[in-house]
Amino acid sequence: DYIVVKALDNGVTIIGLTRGKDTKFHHSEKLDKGEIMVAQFTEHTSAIKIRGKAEVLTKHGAVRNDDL
Amino acid sequence: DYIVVKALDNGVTIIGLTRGKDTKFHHSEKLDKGEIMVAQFTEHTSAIKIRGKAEVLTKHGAVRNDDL
Amino acid sequence: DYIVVKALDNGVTIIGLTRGKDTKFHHSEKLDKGEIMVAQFTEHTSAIKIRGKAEVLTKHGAVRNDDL
Amino acid sequence: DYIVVKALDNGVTIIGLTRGKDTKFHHSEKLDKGEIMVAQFTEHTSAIKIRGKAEVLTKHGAVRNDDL
Amino acid sequence: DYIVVKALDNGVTIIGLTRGKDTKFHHSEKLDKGEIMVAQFTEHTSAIKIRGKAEVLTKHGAVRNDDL
Amino acid sequence: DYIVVKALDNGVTIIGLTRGKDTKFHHSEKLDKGEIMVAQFTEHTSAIKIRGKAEVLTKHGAVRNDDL
Amino acid sequence: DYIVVKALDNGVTIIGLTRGKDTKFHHSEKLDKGEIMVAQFTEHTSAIKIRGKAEVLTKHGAVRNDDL
Amino acid sequence: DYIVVKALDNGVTIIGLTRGKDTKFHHSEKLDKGEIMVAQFTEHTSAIKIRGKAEVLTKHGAVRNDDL
Amino acid sequence: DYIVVKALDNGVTIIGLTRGKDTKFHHSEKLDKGEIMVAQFTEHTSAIKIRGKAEVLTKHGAVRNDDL
Amino acid sequence: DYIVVKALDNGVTIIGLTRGKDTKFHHSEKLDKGEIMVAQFTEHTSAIKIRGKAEVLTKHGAVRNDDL
Amino acid sequence: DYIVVKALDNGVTIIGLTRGKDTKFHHSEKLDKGEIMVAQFTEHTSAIKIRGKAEVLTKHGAVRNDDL
Ligand SMILES: N[C@@H](Cc1c[nH]c2ccccc12)C(=O)O
Ligand SMILES: N[C@@H](Cc1c[nH]c2ccccc12)C(=O)O
Ligand SMILES: N[C@@H](Cc1c[nH]c2ccccc12)C(=O)O
Ligand SMILES: N[C@@H](Cc1c[nH]c2ccccc12)C(=O)O
Ligand SMILES: N[C@@H](Cc1c[nH]c2ccccc12)C(=O)O
Ligand SMILES: N[C@@H](Cc1c[nH]c2ccccc12)C(=O)O
Ligand SMILES: N[C@@H](Cc1c[nH]c2ccccc12)C(=O)O
Ligand SMILES: N[C@@H](Cc1c[nH]c2ccccc12)C(=O)O
Ligand SMILES: N[C@@H](Cc1c[nH]c2ccccc12)C(=O)O
Ligand SMILES: N[C@@H](Cc1c[nH]c2ccccc12)C(=O)O
Ligand SMILES: N[C@@H](Cc1c[nH]c2ccccc12)C(=O)O
Repeated sequence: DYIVVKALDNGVTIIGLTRGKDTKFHHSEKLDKGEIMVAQFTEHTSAIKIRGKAEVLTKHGAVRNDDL
Repeated sequence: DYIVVKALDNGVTIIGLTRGKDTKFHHSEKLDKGEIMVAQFTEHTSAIKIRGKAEVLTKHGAVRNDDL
Repeated sequence: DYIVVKALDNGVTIIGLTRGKDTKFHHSEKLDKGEIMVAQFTEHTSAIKIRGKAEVLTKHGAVRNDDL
Repeated sequence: DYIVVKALDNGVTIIGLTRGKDTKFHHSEKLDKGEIMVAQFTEHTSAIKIRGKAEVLTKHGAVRNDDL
Repeated sequence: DYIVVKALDNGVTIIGLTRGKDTKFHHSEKLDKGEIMVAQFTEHTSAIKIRGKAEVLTKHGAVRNDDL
Repeated sequence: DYIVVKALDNGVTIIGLTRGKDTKFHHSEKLDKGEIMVAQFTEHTSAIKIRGKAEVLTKHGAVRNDDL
Repeated sequence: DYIVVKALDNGVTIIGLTRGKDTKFHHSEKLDKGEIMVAQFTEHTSAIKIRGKAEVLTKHGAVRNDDL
Repeated sequence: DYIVVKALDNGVTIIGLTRGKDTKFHHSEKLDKGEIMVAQFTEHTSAIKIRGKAEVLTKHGAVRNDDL
Repeated sequence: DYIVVKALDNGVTIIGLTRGKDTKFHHSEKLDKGEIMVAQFTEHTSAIKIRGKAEVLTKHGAVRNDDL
Repeated sequence: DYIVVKALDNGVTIIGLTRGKDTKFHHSEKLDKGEIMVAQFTEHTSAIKIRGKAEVLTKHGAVRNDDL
Repeated sequence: DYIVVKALDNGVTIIGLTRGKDTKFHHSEKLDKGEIMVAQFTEHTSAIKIRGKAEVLTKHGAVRNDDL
């Protein structure tokens, strides 16, 4: 399982949240406008948070937040 | 298995409920308007509750609550 | 396997029934209008009962009870 | 595998039949009008019987008995 | 794997045939008009026979016998 | 894997052929008009033969022999 | 995996060829017009040959030879 | 996995090529016009060659060679 | 996994490349016009090269080279 | 699981991020205009970042960044 | 998993990149115009790079680079 994030603006961040009893931020990846990141769920990442203007493709469909 | 939550407003919370005999809140993640969270079901999370105005994408379809 | 419940009214309850020889209520989660719960079937939950006005999404389709 | 039962009337009953050599009723759950039950097949339940006016969603399609 | 049987008449019977070298009737469940039974194939049941007016839903489609 | 047989006439027979080096008839089930049989392939049954006027539903589609 | 053979004529034969280094005929089943046979691939059968006028349903589609 | 070969002419041959380091012909099955063969890939057969006018059904679609 | 090759001309060759650290030709099968070969990927074959005018059917679609 | 990257310009880079507790760049592959790279997720790569004008094909759909 | 490469020009190269901590070129296969190569991902190949004018078929769709 992976998701696809396309940065529609500079300064988009993709944050990995830890798997397990505790839920913390273990990594935050910065994207410039146009950069594309494809990130899996892993042994260490069981939730992913996206900040900034982006388009996100998932198995349940695509979602963008530049319309809000 | 994961769900996708797009916050349509500030102060949206995604709550993880514990797996096992007991059902408690183990983590609550706050989202600001536009933030997107993709969260799996895990060894520690067998139910997820969403409060506040959000759009939720799941394998059974999308659902929003800003129409109520 | 999980189901998605969107509360169309206050006081919606999602009840987990125990897996095994006996069938009892092990947890009951209250939802206010607009709250959304996504709940799996688990080692402890083999049936789920929903009371109150709600929309329920499942792999066999969606069903609402505010039409009765 | 699970089925979804929506009670169209008061007094709908969902009966679990035992898995194994013998076939007996091990549990009977009463539903009031509008209540929804989602029930799995399990180690103890290999057949389910529904009495009363209901809509039943299964992987083979939906069926109702309020037309008879 | 399961099948869904909706009784279109009183006195519909669903008969489980034994798995193994021998083929015998191990259980016969009577349905009244409108009752619905959802029955799995199991360790003890490898064939199911339906007598009386019924609609049967299977993974290969639905079939009724009230047209004969 | 199972097939569905709907008898279009009296005297329809469903014959189970043995799995293994030898191929013999191990069971023959008689159906009256309108009766429906759903039969799996099993440890003892690797081929099924149908005699008489019937409609047969399989994963490769439905076939009837009352048109010949 | 199985195939479905509907005899369009008398004297249709379904031949099982042996699995393994050698390829021989291990069984030949005669069908009369209208008879239907559903036959699996098995530990002993890795190829099936059909002689005579028949309609054959497979996972890759249906084929008939009464048009030649 | 299997393929379906329908002979459009007499003298069609279906050739099994050996699995392993070496690639040789281990069996050649002759088909007369109209005969149908359904052949699996097996422990001994990892490639199949067809000579003569035939229609071949596979999971990637059907192909005939009587148009060349 | 297999591919289907239909020779559109004489002298079409299907070449098996070795699986492992080294990549060499281990077998080359010649096809005359109209001949059809269905070839799996195997323990010894992890890439397949086709020379000459052919139609190739794969799970990603069909491709021909007689248009170049 | 793999993704497909087609470089729409010179100087496109595909960056592999390490699997595990830490997230670092382990490899960066440069593509010239028109070059195509198909890259899997692996034991060492759990996220992939793409810089420069490219079209990226994934199981959730295609995305390009030459429109920004 | 495999990809299909059809050379639209002479001198197309398909390059296999090593699986593991290091990423190097382990094999480069030259294709002449019209030649077709079907190549799997393997124990030794976790990324594939294509140089020159080609059409590439993958599970995420087809892509060509002769339009740039
Ligand atoms: N540490 C949590 C992270 C998480 C996953 N899904 C969630 C949903 C809600 C809250 C937290 C989470 C876990 O692995 O379970
Ligand atoms: N602790 C419960 C949480 C839960 C999952 N699904 C539910 C449905 C209803 C009530 C509680 C639950 C369990 O793991 O089973
Ligand atoms: N304790 C029961 C609960 C149950 C599941 N599905 C049912 C259907 C009908 C009645 C009870 C049930 C069991 O695990 O089997
Ligand atoms: N005890 C039976 C219950 C059953 C399942 N499917 C059936 C079909 C017909 C009759 C009985 C059944 C069994 O586990 O097999
Ligand atoms: N005892 C038989 C029952 C059966 C299953 N499928 C059949 C088809 C035909 C005749 C009998 C059967 C068996 O387990 O195999
Ligand atoms: N005894 C045979 C029965 C059989 C299955 N499929 C067949 C096809 C043709 C002839 C016989 C068969 C077997 O198990 O293999
Ligand atoms: N004995 C052969 C039978 C066979 C299966 N598929 C074939 C294709 C061609 C020729 C023979 C066969 C085998 O098991 O492999
Ligand atoms: N002996 C070869 C046969 C083969 C299968 N697929 C092929 C493709 C090309 C050439 C030969 C083959 C093998 O098992 O691998
Ligand atoms: N020996 C190589 C063959 C190969 C498969 N796919 C490839 C792609 C490119 C180059 C070579 C290959 C391997 O097994 O991995
Ligand atoms: N090292 C991280 C890389 C990663 C995968 N998915 C992510 C999502 C967000 C942040 C980092 C990641 C991991 O294996 O889990
Ligand atoms: N050696 C790397 C090759 C690789 C696969 N996918 C990639 C994506 C980006 C960069 C390198 C790679 C690995 O096996 O993981």
